[in-house]
Amino acid sequence: SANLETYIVHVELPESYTQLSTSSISSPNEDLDSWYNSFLPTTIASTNEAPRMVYCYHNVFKGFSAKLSAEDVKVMEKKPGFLSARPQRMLSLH
Amino acid sequence: TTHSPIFLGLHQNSGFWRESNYGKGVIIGVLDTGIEPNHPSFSDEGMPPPPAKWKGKCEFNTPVCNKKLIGARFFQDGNGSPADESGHGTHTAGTAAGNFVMGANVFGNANGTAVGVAPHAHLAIYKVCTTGCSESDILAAMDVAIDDGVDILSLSLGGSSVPFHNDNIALGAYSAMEKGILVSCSAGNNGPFGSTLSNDAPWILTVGASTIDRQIRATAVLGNKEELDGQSLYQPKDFHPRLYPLFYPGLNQSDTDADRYCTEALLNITQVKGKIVICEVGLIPPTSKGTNVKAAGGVGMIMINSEQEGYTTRADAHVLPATNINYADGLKLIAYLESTSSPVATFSFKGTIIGDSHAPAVASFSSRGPSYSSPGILKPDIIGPGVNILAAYHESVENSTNTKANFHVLSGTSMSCPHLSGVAALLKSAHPDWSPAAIKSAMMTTADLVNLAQNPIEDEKHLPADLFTMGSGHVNPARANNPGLIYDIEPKDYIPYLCGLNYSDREVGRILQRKANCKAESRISETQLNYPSFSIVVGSTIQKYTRTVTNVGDANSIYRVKIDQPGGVNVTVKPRILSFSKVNQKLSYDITFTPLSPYETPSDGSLTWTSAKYSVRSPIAAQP
Repeated sequence: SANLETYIVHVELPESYTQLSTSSISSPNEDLDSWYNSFLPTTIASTNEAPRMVYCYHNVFKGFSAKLSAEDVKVMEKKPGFLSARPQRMLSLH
Repeated sequence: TTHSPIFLGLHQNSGFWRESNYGKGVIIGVLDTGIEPNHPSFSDEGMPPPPAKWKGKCEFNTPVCNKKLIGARFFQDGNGSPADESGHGTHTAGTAAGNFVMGANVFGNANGTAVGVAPHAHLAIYKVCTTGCSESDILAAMDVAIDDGVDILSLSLGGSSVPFHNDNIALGAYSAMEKGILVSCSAGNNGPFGSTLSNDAPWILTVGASTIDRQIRATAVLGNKEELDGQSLYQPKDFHPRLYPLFYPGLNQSDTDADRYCTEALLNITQVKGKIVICEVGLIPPTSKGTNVKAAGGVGMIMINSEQEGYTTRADAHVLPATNINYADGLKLIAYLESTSSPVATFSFKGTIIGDSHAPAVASFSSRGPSYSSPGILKPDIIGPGVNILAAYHESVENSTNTKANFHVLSGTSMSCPHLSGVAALLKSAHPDWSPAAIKSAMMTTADLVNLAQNPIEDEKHLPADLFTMGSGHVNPARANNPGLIYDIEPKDYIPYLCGLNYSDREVGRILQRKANCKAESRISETQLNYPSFSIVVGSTIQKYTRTVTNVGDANSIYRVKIDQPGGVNVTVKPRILSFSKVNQKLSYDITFTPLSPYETPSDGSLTWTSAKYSVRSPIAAQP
């Protein structure tokens, strides 16, 4: 976990976004979140690893922020729909 | 704030404040350090309930939200609460939309009725900063603020200028703008140097900082009877104005180790004891310098500006008798030190003085254009009050424990941004159908160009401010309410602009949140965007642009063009007369820039459409 940084990840919706829905009762945002989660490394429940997802974004752009290592990002880059990932910047008050 | 509304021409029970119902029905989302909810600035006296569209939350553990403070959220780095631990967010929220609080002051200075610019607007607080402001939290806040139903977003924070597809505030602001939300942001505090702006996307209102006509005057009186006017918030009544010896650690300019900035190294200098110490601005905060001087046994401090700060002086809450004098007076002080073997001085504290005829003057720290990411858009857009602003604070700077009505005086483009957010709220309340671009245009084309002495607005050197320093000028809320014409921009208009920046389809798509195909889109130069100001790079070729204005004034109105040409550039406009017959009618004109000779020096000009009732001005910044 010491190697993890918060990355801002941009993704691109699949051609047919409606096919994302796996359940007729899920909301569009739930579908989106579920799809975002598919980019994250599979966590092993028994290790008590902290959740990787920080935020799923619905309005500002298609993407999410997550705790990732550089290796995680390399794996993620190969997934369809991936656009970019970079460590978040800290901005300052003016 | 206790003086800036009046300085902006906002008066209770009359004029634009009354016409705009003090911002009634408008929701301002403030992304900052959180809020002190129990401060009287956030009382809901006289407030209506929030609009039905409001979907936000109040995440305090106790029921402190009300009809003024309608929402308060925190995020990953928010320490588990929307509570403000630094005061910055309480200050900016109070400035934008604080309710009336009588008898506000700090150490008795800047006394008056504190009130925000839009006192009947609602506040939704999004805590995104503690020690810094993480992008993931800022994005999360903008994401939920859009869903919550805010009308204005106020961000007194930012980073450096980067391409818009990599600028997360620009991305969030674009989505907000598409939903009709105006995003007002600080221009940054990296002035007076050029190309230092943050938040410079054309769909953002980029706000620089200027002075108000109030000084908290603390005068340094030298042994030769010369008086140097400066400012300090702390003006102890029991100060005995006898002459004290002066000590300047930086007098020997060749000694680079000298502690001219009065850092902690001062504690080891024995000559400080019993003296008034001269410190230079820089390296550490002004109040820390005072703390060091006091700890080293000094009796007072004169803080002198560098050439960079010029005439921009600060009224700080020092811990000892002190003053901050301007650069020119600092030179006089040093000349006096060098003229005598036993220099002495004292202080004369004169309190709050209204009537500085240089105001508004652009603050030294206010970041300057041209925009790094899009030099064809003139930025900053506008300036507003941002120097020595009194507003709500989370704790007492006087160590008082018997009141919740704590206030503090702060400076920065953080302070000017919420002033403009408040003005935008007033305009939104008065004109609910105006788009974010229309509100921006109204503020920009009606901005003031002269100071109280009726001279051109000055910069920190008391020289006329150029357009990359002050943008369109100083906001004039009442004039913005009735601009006559507006330069509107619809979200789709930004697509050819973004393609014209030579962004890839993927980069444009990231901003638009859908696939973009710049080959299929028209591609325009930056200057062709229907912006209310012009920034042109003059080469050897003729440049021609089209602008479209919408009549929001009288139905039947005739406007004639008046051109103030930038030096070395011939400007022609066709047609020279625009005749409107109905409200909301749109008419277009062409503007052509022809270089007269090899163009080498930046210069400023303007284009103004005038009718019997209105004057609609667009500044023109020309650079080689």
